[in-house]
This record gives sequence, structure tokens and C-alpha cells, in this order.
Amino acid sequence: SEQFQELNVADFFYKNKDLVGFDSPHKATYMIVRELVENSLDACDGHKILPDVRVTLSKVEGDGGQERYHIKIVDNGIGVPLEAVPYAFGKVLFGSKYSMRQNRGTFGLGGKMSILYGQITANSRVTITTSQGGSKVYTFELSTDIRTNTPVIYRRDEADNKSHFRGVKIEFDFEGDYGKARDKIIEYFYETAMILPYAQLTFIDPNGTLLFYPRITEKMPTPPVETQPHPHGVDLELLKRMMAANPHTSLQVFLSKNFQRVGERTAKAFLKSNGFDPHMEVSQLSTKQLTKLVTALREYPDFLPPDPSCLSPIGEELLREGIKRLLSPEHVVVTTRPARAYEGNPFIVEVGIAYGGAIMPPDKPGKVQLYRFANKIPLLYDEYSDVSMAVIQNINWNQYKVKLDEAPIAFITHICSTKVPYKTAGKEYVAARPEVEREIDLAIKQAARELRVQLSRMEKAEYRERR
Amino acid sequence: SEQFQELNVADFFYKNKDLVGFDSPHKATYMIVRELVENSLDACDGHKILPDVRVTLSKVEGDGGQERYHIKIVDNGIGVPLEAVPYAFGKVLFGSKYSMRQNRGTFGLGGKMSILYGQITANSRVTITTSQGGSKVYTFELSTDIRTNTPVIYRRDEADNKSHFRGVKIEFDFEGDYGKARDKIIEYFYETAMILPYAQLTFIDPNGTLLFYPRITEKMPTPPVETQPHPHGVDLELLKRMMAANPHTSLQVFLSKNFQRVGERTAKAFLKSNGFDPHMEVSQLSTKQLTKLVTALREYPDFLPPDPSCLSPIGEELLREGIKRLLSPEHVVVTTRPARAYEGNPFIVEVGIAYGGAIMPPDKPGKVQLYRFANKIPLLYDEYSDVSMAVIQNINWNQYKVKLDEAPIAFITHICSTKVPYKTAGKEYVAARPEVEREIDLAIKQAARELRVQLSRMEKAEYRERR
Ligand SMILES: Nc1ncnc2c1ncn2[C@@H]1O[C@H](COP(=O)(O)OP(=O)(O)OP(=O)(O)O)[C@@H](O)[C@H]1O
Ligand SMILES: Nc1ncnc2c1ncn2[C@@H]1O[C@H](COP(=O)(O)OP(=O)(O)OP(=O)(O)O)[C@@H](O)[C@H]1O
Ligand SMILES: [Mg+2]
Ligand SMILES: [Mg+2]
Repeated sequence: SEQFQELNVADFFYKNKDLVGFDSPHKATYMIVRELVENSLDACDGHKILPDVRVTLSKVEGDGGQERYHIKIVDNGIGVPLEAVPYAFGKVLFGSKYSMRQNRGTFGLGGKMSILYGQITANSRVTITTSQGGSKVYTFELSTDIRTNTPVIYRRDEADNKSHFRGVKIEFDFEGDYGKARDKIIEYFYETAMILPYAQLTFIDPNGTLLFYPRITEKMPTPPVETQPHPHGVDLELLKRMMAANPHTSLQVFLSKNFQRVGERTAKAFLKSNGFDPHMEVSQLSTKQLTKLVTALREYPDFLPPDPSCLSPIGEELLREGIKRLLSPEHVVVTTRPARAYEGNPFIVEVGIAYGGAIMPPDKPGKVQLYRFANKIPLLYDEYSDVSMAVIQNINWNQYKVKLDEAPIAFITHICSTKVPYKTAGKEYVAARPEVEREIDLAIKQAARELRVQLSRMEKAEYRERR
Repeated sequence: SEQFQELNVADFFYKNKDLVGFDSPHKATYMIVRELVENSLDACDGHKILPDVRVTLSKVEGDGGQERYHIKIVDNGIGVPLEAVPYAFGKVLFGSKYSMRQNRGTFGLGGKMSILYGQITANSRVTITTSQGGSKVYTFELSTDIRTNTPVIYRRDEADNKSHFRGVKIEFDFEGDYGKARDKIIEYFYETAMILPYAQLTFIDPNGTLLFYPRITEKMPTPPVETQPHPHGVDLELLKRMMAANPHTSLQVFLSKNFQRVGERTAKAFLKSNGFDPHMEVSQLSTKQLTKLVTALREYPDFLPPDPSCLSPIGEELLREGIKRLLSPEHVVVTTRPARAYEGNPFIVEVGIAYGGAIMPPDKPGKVQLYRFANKIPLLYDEYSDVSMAVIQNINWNQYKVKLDEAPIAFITHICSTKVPYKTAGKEYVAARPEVEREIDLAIKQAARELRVQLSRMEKAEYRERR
């Protein structure tokens, strides 16, 4: 007969680490570096701090078998408040990225899975040193009790912040495979530097190699601002939670206070046109009226599209500069689509096409040079499953005078959103949400048209020269 | 500044339902049918019960907007014990499939996500009727409190089991899109019937169409038996938990009692050759010795390979019959690989190649006809990301005298394991674990060689005829 069991969420992800991208020692090595770097970058550019992130990966004595490494990462971000430290690093599904604004982090899982991997493979505790720039610096030594999903604190020290440190330092051991992961890790830093010219990145690898990307500008984009849900993204659960918080508000005030792009006048017009009394108290709505309201909100065409101030695109100038620096092409075309939404989640698509110069034609048919980014994170896995690749492969390139199998062409795509539709909890690639797919398609075609103009202009010039 | 928050696991999956495969109304419609059918089939063939599963999907009045459906599924499985019902259907990460044997279910999530989808989109409660064949039948009306991940019981009735019902009946409403999901749902039943000739499947769709697959044999494979972990799959967390349960056992007895394929003699030989005292009490091991023990267990070459009695392959005869019935080919070749393991998880790969007859060549280059199964579940999504497709596309088919783009050929793959390395929590496709990839590769090549023999035999016969 069946044995019933409740699984704690930390236990679930420990047993199913494949679902979070930790499915082999080399992949785990990559994931650990990227998850920690992404946390550090969020702590910097999410707070208008010019990032300075330093990672050291060194080989240490193992038990034989898998190779063992020590990772150390230091950043100059906003640090973590004292009381949150054990949970931020020791409790799965705990974090500060559950808000409605663009962040690299989103699940409350990545940093913990990295630390947990060290705990399971190398019996390593994690040492966290942090300060928020105050007079004190705190150091914790932690691990996670997987079966109860609670942090275990072995040590907690407080010291005077003599060096005025602000940020986070994390250290732990884990078993991995840097040899196999190296190319991807180097690529990850390279592509991150490409789109973040305001960041200083330092990586010292187990071979003693120093990878250093200096800051080349002090100009930083405005950090995104938290926003409210858009009515097109509402569902019954969300509406019920909002109403539970404000049961005695009138419908009209309730809508205007809880949703973006809904002022009192818009709320009134919406309610009247859908047969609701604007002055009715929300707690008075019957269940039938609730579901009717959800459908009406999702379908009402006259709400303004979502407010993009919760987003932070790379920007055309920075993207163009980054592509030139990374790929040394002869031609660069960059396109930004207007802000759209899928299920009420605002998103912006930015695309670049680079042509000629140092770019080589593909080495075999069917191969496409594509650099993918999501919320300023380089995506280096599963490219042939990604929506951007599918879009590029489905375009009829003849009409742009491009032979995809022979042209010295490279594509760059960036999707930024309050909720990137990742297919996996390891953020490996982006699912083909119709609204997102459409914007990537339009952006690539727009850029392709512009490229064709540039190429034919150049052909004409060369033609005249030869005559 | 950052706002810290703890997210309940039900809330996490509600907000990230894309990660569980519920990323659009038509996909959700498919997922709901498959998750419920898989639960019913597990409740039958996991207990040597000839399955009789009946699904009815009907259209009901919605609020306008998305189409609304009512789903009803009835099975003749073992039913659910009374005290477990609210949790089995109302608590995320609760189930009976966390054991070390082959089941369709594995995460403790699928049925709940389906029911939750109905709750969120149609404000629907779920009605569960069950009996384990006793004198009583129980009916529950439930929903899930997402923020606390606890079931909410609205109604609980008990009645005399006059009709001697044994099994489960589930009913709820949800918003979906059957029009778009129909082809995949029909295919799902078709392929399930192909490999389960002992199952009776009934599906009545919203158009009133009846899909009926009668049982065509009463022969059923032996249900898999729960086994213990294999030493090659141990990690520190697992070892610590085993030791916490038996702190005063000697190392030798501890290993032989807690692992499969480790008798006391093997344990003694292993311990001595790795410098451990077989009579030492497990609680006496230092942390350093613990990690050394883990590595030694994972690497010791002289443990027998995992015991496959925890697995239940389709079987060559049943697979051959099913392929013939489904595809009406001229030639069928079927291969079973020996039981192997990845990370201590036993798995078996079964492969079929069907050629000629009713099978058509691909309608465009690069397309491959592939039917994938994992733990007897048909996989109908993301085929070009799946390990089986990658293996087939990477084989040099010239040496088997097959032109993949022109041949009337179809492939069938089945991977069964105590833990199928799914890439996503929606079980959409299988990741390319090296050990699994290798077995699929060897199986396909073995079948291809056999096919070539059959084809050249036929060519010779035809040649002789023509002379
Ligand atoms: N270097 C850091 N500086 C400041 N805060 C940090 C740092 N690293 C982690 N944190 C805090 O710890 C939280 C948890 O991090 P974790 O990586 O586990 O999840 P996340 O980043 O929120 O989401 P994701 O799983 O998508 O990465 C973060 O939300 C952040 O508040
Ligand atoms: N039709 C059924 N008959 C008997 N037991 C059932 C049935 N449906 C669900 N259950 C029980 O409820 C549990 C939870 O089901 P659920 O689908 O949520 O998770 P699971 O099947 O264990 O794993 P997965 O998420 O992989 O499907 C099952 O493990 C099983 O014990
Ligand atoms: Mg993170
Ligand atoms: Mg299930």
C-alpha cells in the first residue's frame, strides 16, 4: 500500500536539483558562479551603485574523486540587513526579489541552491560577511537544515567596520569540475561585461588566471521602480488577496489604488461598462461577481498598456557599444520594441544584429550565432530550445538578402521583464510566450530591414569605386 | 531598500506555474488531463489492478472570455485512505510517490497543480469521491489555501459503499482551450493505449466524441517493488539521515542494512579496502571520515549494479505489439538495454524502430518521427530538446543504409527509472544525462543494425523474385 509523505520545499529541491540546473558537477560549477554574481549585481545596480564584483575560485584538497573548489565572492552592494542574513542564505524560497520590478533574481532559490550544493558535496558551511555601510560588520557561519528548511547558525560575530565595508562576502567549498565549466564561465563574464560597461568584474580562476573587466563608464541606467500589477494580469487569487487587505473600500477606489494604469475615472468607466456599481463595497461582491470582475479586468481594452518604469533595458547606445566591443563587426543595428505585457507582466525586447568585420560565417549549416540575455543575465544553455532561436530560424531570410548559413552575422537579444517567462528554475532559456515571441520577431525583422539598407548602401559605394 | 519575504511552496508554484508546464490555457488543458490520468494509472498498475480509467471533459457556462470546462475522471484503482485525502489533493509536495520505485508520479505536485488551476481560473472547488473497497465511500469538497499550503474542507460525507466502488472520482471546473489542446490530448490517449494493452481507457470530449480503447489482454507486468538506495547514489545528506536513524550500528551492519547490493561480506571488503574499521559505530565517524566514506561508496567498483526489480519496463513483446498496432509498419525491431544507473538511480532503456508499411517518409528535411515515453508516460512536448531526439540526430545513419530525411522510419523510446531525469517539473522532456544518453545511443544502434539485416534480407528476396 502507498506510504504518504509531506516533503519540505528544501528537501524537494535537494532531491530534484536537476530542475534548478544543478545536474552535473560542471554545470553546478557554472551555476554557482552565475547565481552568486547575479545576486551581487542586483545588490549594486538595483541600488544605483557602480558594481565592483570579485570572484576567486581556487582548487582545494578533496577526498579524491570529484575535484573540490573554494569560492569567494565580494561585492560592494547594499549588503544584507542583520536579521535577514540567516534566512537569505539558509532558507529556500526566501528573498527580496518577489516584488514587481525587474531583477536578475526572481525565485528566492539560486543563492541557496549554490550554498546547499557545497553543503551536500563537500560538507561545507558557508561564511557570510556583510555590512550595510554602518559602524558594524557581521560574520555568520551557516548551513541549512534541509528537512525543516531552516538556517543553522554556528557562529555570529560582530566587529567594528573599520574599513567602511558595504556589501557582501561569501565563501564556501564545493565539488565541481572547472575544466569542463571553464569556457562557459569565461563566456559568462565576457557577455556580462559586454552589456554592463559600468561594472568592474574580477575573476581569478583555479589556474591562477586573472580575468579583469574594468569599468569603462560611470553612467548607469536608472534602477527600475516597483510597480503595482496591471489589470490584464489579474487572477482570482490575486484579487481575493487584494480585497482581503481592503474589504470596505468601494470598487472604484479599490481598483484605482491596487492596479497600475487605473485612475478613478478609468475605474469608473470600466465598472459602469461592465455592469458594476462603482460605489459598491468590495466585500459585498458575490463569488459569481468576483469571477466576472476578473474576466472583465483581463479583457478591458481601454486600460493603458503597462508602465515600463519597473523595467531597466540595456539601452540602445550601451547595447551598440557593447556589441562593437564584443564582436568587432563592420555593421551594427540595434532595435528596441515598445513596452508590452504578457499576463499583465510588462516586458521590453531589445535586439541587435552584427554583420561582417570580425564575425565569421557559421562553421556548419543550421548553426546560428546568437547571444541571448534576459534581465541583463547572459543565457548560455539550451539555445536551440529558446524562443529567440526559434524566431530567428523561422524568419524567411531571403527577403532580407541574407543567407543564414553563409552570412557573417550574429544576433543579440535581450528580454527584460518583471517576470521573464523562463522555462526552468535554472533560468536556462526562455519559453515561447506568444506576446514575447511576437515582439522578438518584429524586432529582428526591423533590425534586418535596417541592416539590408546599410549593406546595399555599402554595395553601391563599392560599385561606384570599382567603376 | 529590499523587502524580504518568505514564500510558501504553494504560492511559489502558483506564481511560477510556467515551471510546472501550465503556461497557457491550451497547455493547462492538456496538463490537467495527463496529470489526472497518470495518477489513476499509478493507482491501478502499481497495484496489479487492470486499469479502467474514464475521463469526461465537457463545456460549461463561463463568464465570457476563456472557455470553461468541467472535468470528471473515475478510476478503479486502490483509492486513497480517508485521512490522506485532503492532503493528497490539497497540499503541494504531498504524495506517496517519494519512494524508490518506478511510478509515473514523482514530485507530489501534478494533481494539485491541476486542481489549483481550476481554483484560480474558475473559482472551482474540487470534489473527490473515494473508497479503498471497504464498506464506506467518502466524498470531500476541497480547495487549497495557497498562502499556507493547507487544504480547506468544505464538505466531508460518508456513505455506505453499496456499489462496492474502489478507486477515485475527481471533478472540478477550469478555464482552458480544448480546441488547441485536442490533437495532443487525443495523441496522449492513443500512445498510452499503445503501450498499455491491459488498460481500458475512455475519453468523452466537449464535442461529445467518444474515444474508447478496450482492454486487449489481461496479462499485466509485475508491479515494481520499492528498493533501497544504491551506494553509487549516496551523498552526505542521505548518509547523515541514515545514520541519524541508526547511530549505534556498526559500519558493516549499517551499510548492509541501508543499501541495496551490499551484503555484510561486501560491506566488510569495501570498508577494509578503504581503511575503515567494519566494527566501528557509525556515530563515531568524524566529519572528515564521513565525506571520505561518501566518496568511497560512490567510487567503489565492486558493488553489483542496481537491482532492477524496482523498475517495470514495457517489455519487448508488448512494445512490439503496440508498435504494430499503432503504426502498422512492415518491419519492427525492438531492443532492451540491461539495467544501468545514474547517480545510483536504476534505469532501463527500451527502443523500437518501425519501418515501411503505413509509415510515411518525413514531410520535410530535419523532421524525425519519434514517439517518446518515460515511466510509461507519453511525452508530447519539446521533442527537439529531448535526449532521445539528440541521440537519433547525432547518429551517422549512412552506415545503417538509412537516409533519415527520406526513409519511412519511426523511432520509439522508453526510459524507465526510479527517477527519470526530467528537465522540467512539467515532465515535458528528458535531460541528456550521459549514462542515459549512452544507453539510448547503444539501443538505437543495436536496433538499426537489426533493421538493416531485415531490410537486406527483404531486398535479396525481392531481387530473386524479379529474376
Ligand atoms: N550579494 C548579495 N547582496 C545583497 N543581498 C543578497 C546578496 N546575495 C543574496 N542576497 C539576498 O538574498 C536573497 C536570496 O538570494 P537567492 O539567490 O537565494 O534568491 P533570489 O536572488 O531572490 O532569486 P533567484 O533564485 O532567482 O536567484 C536575495 O533576494 C537578496 O535579498
Ligand atoms: N486517482 C488516484 N488514486 C489513488 N491515489 C491518488 C490518485 N490521485 C492522486 N493520488 C494520490 O495523491 C498523491 C498526490 O498526487 P499528485 O499528482 O499531486 O502527486 P504525485 O502523483 O505523487 O507526483 P507528480 O507531481 O509527479 O504527479 C499521489 O502520490 C497519490 O498518493
Ligand atoms: Mg539569486
Ligand atoms: Mg501525479
